[in-house]
Amino acid sequence: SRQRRNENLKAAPATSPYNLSEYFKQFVFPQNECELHNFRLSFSQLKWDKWIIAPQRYSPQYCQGDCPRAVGHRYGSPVHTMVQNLIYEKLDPSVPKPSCVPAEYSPLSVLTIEPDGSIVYKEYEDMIATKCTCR
Amino acid sequence: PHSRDRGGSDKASGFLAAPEDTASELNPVLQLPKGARRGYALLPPLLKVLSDQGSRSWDSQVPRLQPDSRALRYMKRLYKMSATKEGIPKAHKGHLYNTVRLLTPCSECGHGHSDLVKGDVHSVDLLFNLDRVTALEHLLKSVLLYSFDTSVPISSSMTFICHLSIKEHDFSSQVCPSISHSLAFSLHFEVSKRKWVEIDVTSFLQPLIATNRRNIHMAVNFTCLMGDPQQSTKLENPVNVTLVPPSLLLYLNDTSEQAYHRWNSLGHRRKSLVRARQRNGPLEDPTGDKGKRNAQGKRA
Repeated sequence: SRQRRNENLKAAPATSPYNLSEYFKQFVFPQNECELHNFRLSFSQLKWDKWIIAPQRYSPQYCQGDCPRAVGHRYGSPVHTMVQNLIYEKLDPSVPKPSCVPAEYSPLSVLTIEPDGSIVYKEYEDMIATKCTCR
Repeated sequence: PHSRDRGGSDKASGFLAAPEDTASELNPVLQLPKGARRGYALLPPLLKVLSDQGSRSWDSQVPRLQPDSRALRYMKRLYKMSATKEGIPKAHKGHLYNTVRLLTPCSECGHGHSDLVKGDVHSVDLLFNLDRVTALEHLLKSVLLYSFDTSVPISSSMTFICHLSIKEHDFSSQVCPSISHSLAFSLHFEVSKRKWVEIDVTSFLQPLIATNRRNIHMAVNFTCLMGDPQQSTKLENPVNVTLVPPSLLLYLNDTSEQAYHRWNSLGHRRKSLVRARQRNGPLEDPTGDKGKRNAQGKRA
């Protein structure tokens, strides 16, 4: 596609800035692009700090933003995402657009008190989002 | 997970909630099929309360015994050694466990603190309840955790020669002889008031846990001679060492899906590095630098 763009560029007559920006609009990425956002929660807010000893606060993070049409290259999305985007745009708008969701996570170590008063340290998988994708 | 047929534009009928369970609207867990509800019971407390989405504050509904303060101090120290400030498990080499349980002996056995002075024998009857250990938590190592508190801070270093013998209390099974285990070790006190001593009893406990015992009942004899015979140190003012009944520490490998499996992340990191080289997208750093966990495939 880079080759085709270069050819188009050569063929295109000297255009005023207005047409150029129009031309490049097809490649622009949404302002509100799909990305990782910070969110810090403390277990006392959930009233769980009586039995969760550590950590007292933790940042699960979350993914939010729009998914552009050309998702493959930028978000590591599977081909299906582009197909679903095509279905949404061309065939059936009731089929949802691809969503901005976590793609990779980090684990979290948690120290808790059990009902019988024993104490348990456990490492939980997938507790912190570290990367987003569109799918 | 259930799938819905969306052929063409007409919508198939949606998934109907089970009519007979009107209570299920109140409690999301009751909407789960029977098998999943049994799985729900196995979930660790944190995931139980997450799947309830806090609809019932789990902690207020479940009566809770307060843990022993010494045990709590020990586990907080273990947490600091095992996780970063943000709570992410540190990448320890050879750290195969992803769960550590500290059990304090149950109180009905009626033993309090006792002083161990100059070669006293400290024998105690311990009953540990293993109900909280799930079927997917496999024992890697077990330790009797003793905490020695000296009545006064020790001015100089001091050595104890100790001997510990454990015998299982199980009158029900006459057939197999009760398991016993004994070992000798020396205990060296530096200038400190408190000392943790971890005595490995894995070989003693492994056969008991393997038979899925829910209660471990053991008699523990603990003898310590103060002063080191070789150096024949004479103690002007003998120090009282308070010996509290030990806690039982279980290092476990939880193979459930929700638990973090360190060895999986090694494999995953190798795959993402390969994928990164192929695609080399702007978001994917080719060096695979993911903060702390950047052990290239080679080191692993």
